[in-house]
Amino acid sequence: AQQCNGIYIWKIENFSGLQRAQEEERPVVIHSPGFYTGKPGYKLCLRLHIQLPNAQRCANFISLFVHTMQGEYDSHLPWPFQGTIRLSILDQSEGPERQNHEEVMEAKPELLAFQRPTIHRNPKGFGYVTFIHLQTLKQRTFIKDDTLLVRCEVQTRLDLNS
Amino acid sequence: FPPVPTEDEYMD
Repeated sequence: AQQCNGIYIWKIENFSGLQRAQEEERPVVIHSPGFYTGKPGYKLCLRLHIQLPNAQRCANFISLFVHTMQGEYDSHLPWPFQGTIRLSILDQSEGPERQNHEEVMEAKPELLAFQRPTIHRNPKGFGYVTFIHLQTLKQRTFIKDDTLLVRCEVQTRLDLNS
Repeated sequence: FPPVPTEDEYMD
């Protein structure tokens, strides 16, 4: 999936099916398709967990991570990846009081998660174990037509230099 | 307090 200025929207449909699996204590881990931060740009993907009700410290939380992937521009890009990543779960309500749930994180170039991937997807990701609690999802229209929208907005050091 | 991002390993 290509980008419009470094923003990617991941549509997660049949979200109630994932919640049912979690309630039945079945692990829920899904990955987004790979997407590029630009042309040229880094190839990334997202990983989402719905933590089980009996998980230590993070029970019933949605975890959200970013992984680097092998991309077609890798040999022309500076490594490690440096930049700012904003992760959001979008409030799908109409009206002015719409409020996304979001976190902004700075890439840490010393971490393996931001080194150039040597296999299809870097096994190391970076993000939040406790991104949002399932109860918080109910407080706004984060789920509409049984679909959750996760947005990833990437501002790479590359963009800043160019 | 806002959550702190961490590195997390996952392999299929």
